[in-house]
Amino acid sequence: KELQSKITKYYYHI
Amino acid sequence: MFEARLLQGSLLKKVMEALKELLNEAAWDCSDAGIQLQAMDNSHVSLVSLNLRAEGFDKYRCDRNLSMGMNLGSMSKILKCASNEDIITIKAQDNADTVTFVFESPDQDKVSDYEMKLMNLDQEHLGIPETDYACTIRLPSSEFARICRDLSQFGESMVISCTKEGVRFSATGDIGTGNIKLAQSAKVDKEEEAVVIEMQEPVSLTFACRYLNSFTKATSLSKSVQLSMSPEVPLVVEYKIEDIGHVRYYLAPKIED
Repeated sequence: KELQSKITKYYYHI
Repeated sequence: MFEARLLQGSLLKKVMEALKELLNEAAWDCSDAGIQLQAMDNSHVSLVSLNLRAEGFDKYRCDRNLSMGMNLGSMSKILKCASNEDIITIKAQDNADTVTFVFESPDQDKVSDYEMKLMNLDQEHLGIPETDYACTIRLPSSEFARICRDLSQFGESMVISCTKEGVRFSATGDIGTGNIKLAQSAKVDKEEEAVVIEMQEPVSLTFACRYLNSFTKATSLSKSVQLSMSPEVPLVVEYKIEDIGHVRYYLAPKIED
């Protein structure tokens, strides 16, 4: 099953 | 004191249309360089980034940096009170808890002002690294909106595949499959009607149609849109805003469980 990944998986909090 | 006067007030109305479906609230960060906004949608799947440069305004003054937390639903209601031809000024005092929007008709015979309460927002800022994308695709924004709308009928997800031959958008669902292929334009009379592909390596990624459709609410801001893709990183969908700035949307690709 496909899951929607979150943007926070790629970019980090600054 | 902060004051930004935009002769083409309709641009701000269009910016609001481009933001409000994804964001309920956001901080407008003002500095002497201009206005910036960065916010994730509620599900943290996509990121919206807006940049309006100071030079794009008729008058711009920002004595000290300020971050104005706004409810975009309320701001949208206020901007609906402006006519498309109106000149719009955004004003705030330093450390104020309100912002004022002033709408002037072109011949100055009607002036309205609306004061809105600001919000304290817990800001989350994400660092976006400089990326050389494997593919960039420029296409008419209306064409992209049409593709997203059409393929959303087939499924929740859309595959965007870019090769040197062109770009293919496809969606599969219960009723069947839809495929739309766009070839790079051989020659065009108008730059904004062209499909232009720059490719280092082929890329194929899957995205949720729901978010792509929300991004196309920015269509009225620009005649063309640029999609930037690399394997396993978020898609960037960029609409330029005339000479003043841009709105960019970052959408994480779907991953197999």
